[in-house]
Amino acid sequence: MGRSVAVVCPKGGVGKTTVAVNLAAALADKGFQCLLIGVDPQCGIVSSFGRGHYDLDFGLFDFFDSQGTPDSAIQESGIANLDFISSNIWSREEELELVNHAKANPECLRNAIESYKQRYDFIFIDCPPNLGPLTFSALIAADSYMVPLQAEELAYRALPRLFDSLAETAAKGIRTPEFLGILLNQVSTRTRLCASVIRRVREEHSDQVFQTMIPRTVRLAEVAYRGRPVSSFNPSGRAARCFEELADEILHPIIEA
Amino acid sequence: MGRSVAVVCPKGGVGKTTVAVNLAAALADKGFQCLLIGVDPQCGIVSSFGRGHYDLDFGLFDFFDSQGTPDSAIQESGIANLDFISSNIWSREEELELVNHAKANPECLRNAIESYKQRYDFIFIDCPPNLGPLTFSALIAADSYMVPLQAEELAYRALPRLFDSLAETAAKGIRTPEFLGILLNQVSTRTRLCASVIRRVREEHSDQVFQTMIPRTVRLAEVAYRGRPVSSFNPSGRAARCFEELADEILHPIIEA
Ligand SMILES: Nc1ncnc2c1ncn2[C@@H]1O[C@H](COP(=O)(O)OP(=O)(O)OP(=O)(O)O)[C@@H](O)[C@H]1O
Ligand SMILES: Nc1ncnc2c1ncn2[C@@H]1O[C@H](COP(=O)(O)OP(=O)(O)OP(=O)(O)O)[C@@H](O)[C@H]1O
Ligand SMILES: [Mg+2]
Ligand SMILES: [Mg+2]
Repeated sequence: MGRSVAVVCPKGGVGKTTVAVNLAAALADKGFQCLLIGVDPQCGIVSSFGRGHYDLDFGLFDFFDSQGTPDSAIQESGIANLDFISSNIWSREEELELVNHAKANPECLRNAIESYKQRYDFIFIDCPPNLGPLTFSALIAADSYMVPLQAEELAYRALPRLFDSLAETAAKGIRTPEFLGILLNQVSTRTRLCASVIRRVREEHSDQVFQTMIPRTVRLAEVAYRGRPVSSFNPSGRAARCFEELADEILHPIIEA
Repeated sequence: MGRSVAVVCPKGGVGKTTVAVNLAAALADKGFQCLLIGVDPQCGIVSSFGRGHYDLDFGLFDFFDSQGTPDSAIQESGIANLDFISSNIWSREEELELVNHAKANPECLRNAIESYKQRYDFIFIDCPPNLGPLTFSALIAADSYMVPLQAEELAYRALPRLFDSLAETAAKGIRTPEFLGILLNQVSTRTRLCASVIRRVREEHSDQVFQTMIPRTVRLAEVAYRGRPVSSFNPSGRAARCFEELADEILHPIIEA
């Protein structure tokens, strides 16, 4: 019975897509059936597997538009145990329409995900960098959520807005996902700014910050360039090992439960 | 008579806010009256000047909501010749409402900017990382636009969507802004990926890429941490000098015209 995790942060470029792709790949490498769902109009998931948005005949846009079944949107990633679905849109109008679909029918994604849970152990939902209808749709669809955070000032300042919005949603009696934690990403050990952000995040969120921190490494920037997760082209490198540790951290509470 | 420039890129974290703030500061240092308008719900402009969103009694949200005059939203930045206006929103509902205001009344920003042109030489509009109604509002309000681009694969793949959307808008007879150019940002000279992206961008966009490239430097990440542009705390450093050169590149066509 699958678990769905929304990968969310209203700040741009913190690493939502990079984390979703490589964490899903690390769990797939351990034998879990994983599905990645890209609800970001930017289609970052598609690029991360070396495909063009035009390669997808069927995607999120179509099934939000009630065409076809949720299954028709599933694509093989080329990595064992790992599939994906992406928003297959291009123009500004399509982006507007996708957002309107999500606004009009926020339950649509949740219903599809309930059906996917029969066949996948983990479902990761890659969100856009805002708190709009697509992100909201993902948050009400997911069992839990995690927040990648670039260890820099502007990303750190984005956090309160996310947590306040979730608290507000919960106060209205809407079920909100369980918080798995903040994942510090693009960590560079040599700068004081980075150390300052990490210290403040750990102080303010103590046990809700993953132990694993993902370093800034060009290997992760290369994922979209090579069209494969880092565990596929550099399995013994530091980045791949970090995502393996992160996968264990995700699995740990499940094993102990 | 002022010129307005939209700073736009549908990819998150490429440096829109960092470029808008530091370029406006570099022009302000040269004696030009500059105004920064943050239409991103994330309020990155506010954080970059060391303020909290709650410090602003009046912002974009209010004048989109037709309260007060465009002038009531103007804040002093603390830097000579440099003022700013920010979206003063917080919750998810306010974000939704701001976007709806922009959708219902896309001309609102343009009319306000026309009035600002009487007192400012340059007006920079910092856009959110998407092609939604707020970005659209900025693009139809601006005389010109520039595209900061992180020299990495996912950012590079975001470009065609932006240009296609603008071409589509122009084809409908809607006036679109003049393209000033792509600004390569977060350039690290030592990685092949970076060099590959730069090469492809220069090949595909030749004379529409700024000569100046902004390096990845912790000084720029510190702007939001210190709450001041880099020219204010490190005027002789490389980052400040790059923005000075960029300001000259912006001024050059104007001088020659
Ligand atoms: N740990 C890392 N080391 C090096 N580069 C990274 C790392 N994490 C992410 N990147 C790179 O930083 C850029 C931003 O990452 P990514 O696109 O995954 O962030 P995002 O939060 O999904 O962005 P958006 O808000 O646009 O959806 C990408 O070019 C990516 O390759
Ligand atoms: N040249 C640079 N060198 C080092 N850090 C940089 C540089 N440019 C931007 N940054 C940092 O990278 C992060 C993203 O930059 P910024 O917030 O300006 O991008 P953005 O495009 O405005 O993001 P968003 O899409 O969320 O609006 C910030 O933490 C910023 O301080
Ligand atoms: Mg992304
Ligand atoms: Mg920004």
